[in-house]
Amino acid sequence: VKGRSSFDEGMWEEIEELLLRSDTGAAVAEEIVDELRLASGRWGKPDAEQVFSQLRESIATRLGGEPVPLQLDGGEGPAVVLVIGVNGAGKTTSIGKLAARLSGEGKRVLVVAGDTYRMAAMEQLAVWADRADVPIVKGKEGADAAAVVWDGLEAGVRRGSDVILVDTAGRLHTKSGLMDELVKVRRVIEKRLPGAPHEVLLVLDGTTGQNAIQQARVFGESLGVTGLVLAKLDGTAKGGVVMAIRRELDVPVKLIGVGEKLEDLQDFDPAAFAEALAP
Amino acid sequence: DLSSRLEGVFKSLRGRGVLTEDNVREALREIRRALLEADVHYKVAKDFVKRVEERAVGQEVLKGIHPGQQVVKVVHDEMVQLLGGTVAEPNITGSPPVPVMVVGLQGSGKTTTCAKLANWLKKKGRRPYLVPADPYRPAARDQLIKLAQANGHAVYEGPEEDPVEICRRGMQEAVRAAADVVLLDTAGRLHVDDELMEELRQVRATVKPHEILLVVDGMIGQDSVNVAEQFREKLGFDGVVLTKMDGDARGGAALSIRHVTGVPIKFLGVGESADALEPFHPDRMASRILN
Ligand SMILES: Nc1nc2c(ncn2[C@@H]2O[C@H](COP(=O)(O)OP(=O)(O)OP(=O)(O)O)[C@@H](O)[C@H]2O)c(=O)[nH]1
Ligand SMILES: Nc1nc2c(ncn2[C@@H]2O[C@H](COP(=O)(O)OP(=O)(O)OP(=O)(O)O)[C@@H](O)[C@H]2O)c(=O)[nH]1
Ligand SMILES: [Mg+2]
Ligand SMILES: [Mg+2]
Repeated sequence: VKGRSSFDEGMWEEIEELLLRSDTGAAVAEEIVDELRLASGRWGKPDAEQVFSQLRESIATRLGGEPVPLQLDGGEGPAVVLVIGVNGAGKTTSIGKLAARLSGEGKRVLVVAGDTYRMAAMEQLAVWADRADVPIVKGKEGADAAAVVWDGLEAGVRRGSDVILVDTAGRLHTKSGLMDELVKVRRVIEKRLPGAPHEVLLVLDGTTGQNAIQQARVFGESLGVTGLVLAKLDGTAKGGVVMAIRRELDVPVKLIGVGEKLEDLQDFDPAAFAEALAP
Repeated sequence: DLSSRLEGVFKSLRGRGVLTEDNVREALREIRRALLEADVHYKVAKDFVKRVEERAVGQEVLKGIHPGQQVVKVVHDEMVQLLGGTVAEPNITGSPPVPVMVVGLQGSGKTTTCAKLANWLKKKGRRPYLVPADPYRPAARDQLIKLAQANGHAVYEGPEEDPVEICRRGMQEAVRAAADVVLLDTAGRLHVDDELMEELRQVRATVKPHEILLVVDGMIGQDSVNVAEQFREKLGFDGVVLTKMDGDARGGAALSIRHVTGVPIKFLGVGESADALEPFHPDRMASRILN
């Protein structure tokens, strides 16, 4: 589309396809193109650069314009971050990265191995805790997740932790029994520490399509999601579905995962995201 | 569902005449929208809708069936044909032990799928052997070893750190264990990571697999085509396993990948347990995508 001096009908279709292949979904793509057409009607003879600049602005605005920080003020006690999401999204790895970042900022961090179900889940988180140089609370394999989380919070309070990061087992939002288990984990957190959890982060795989909206809806309804982590944005997927999620549920993206190393975690910046989607 | 969405489009057309370009065009816009919502790649949706147009326009409106339903039948049949065709089983014939490589993006379900394939093979009277060739992900080898032990399968537990070496030694151990199929679990990687794609080519050259399975997350969106094209170009694969289909993702990736690479979907992952593997049914998949 770029490199053309004037704008014609074919270009609107190209912009729509750019958005579609970024996983914005048809509804958001149509809305944005309609909005751009309306705006360009007022410009007289727009060029591609002008339209793209407007496109980027529209994307960034739809995502809140500014980065949104994590709520890590636990008042008298530790701040608790509950990390949830479907299988394989990137929860455990994201917790490792976040632990390293917060620890690097001088915070006392504790990670809790709340995935007592999947093979070698606790071992996996233990390696990350070691890399981030933070303590970890684990239970026995097959133990009740809520019980391990309770123990973890107890330990965090005793140790004077500033932040407690709670890992949970991956689960599909369609499994009501597993969603009930997660609600129970949340209740245990609320009971042990009034005001907690201070953040409930839903981790989304950046390659996920429209199903991410349903994930956000269902996890949101049952748990109350305060922010999204969009992992695996270092691939070719653009993660445009977060616009549809913001539009419907008003949940902000707070963090993005851009690789498999400890340092590969970045704050979500709507302008940078817009730039990557529509360069 | 698609049927009811198309009923409005054909309100004036009941029981007379022919499906014309005009009334089909509006139906096709609805169909394209439905495919995009189901995560079918936008180019594949475009191609597919063209094929439907060619088949639907000029059809006589049948008595006793709503024109919308008639178009849906064309769509459904066209999709089943695109998804199905060849019999889709992995190639596990040849002098034992037959190597099968399992590859794909991070978190797609490879390690779990290896355990599922081992169970599937055992039920067929084969002797599977598992090789955990992912030295990168924390506790990846533990994960496969524990899965193997829980399901009574032999598994390679050597100390090597290089995936090519793990696979070479793993194949030797499989011979000693009198196994007849070897499942090589590889590390998740990006199709655009040239170094790691080269590593897969080295593994392939070392073990000479009879089958390479690309494991794809069933909720994947438009990226399905990038991933499939790059894996085909940089490595080559013989079958696809679409995982996490026990969720409510529509699975449009099945159509996209099949259409763009011609490679068949061979299995669906339908749960976390090692028995949650189903053979792929084109007609069921078509209904799911078009729901
Ligand atoms: N390239 C890339 N890979 C990532 C990123 N985040 C996580 N991964 C990889 O994705 C895979 C799955 O990550 P996990 O952290 O195990 O995901 P999970 O959500 O905890 O998975 P379950 O606990 O099994 O549900 C691993 O191979 C990670 O290294 C990222 O930002 N970029
Ligand atoms: N519900 C469901 N979960 C699945 C399915 N297949 C795998 N999983 C889960 O998805 C998550 C990731 O599975 P893994 O087998 O670790 O994925 P992987 O491709 O080996 O991941 P990497 O090695 O990090 O690339 C785990 O929580 C699995 O239990 C499936 O068909 N259905
Ligand atoms: Mg995990
Ligand atoms: Mg694995």
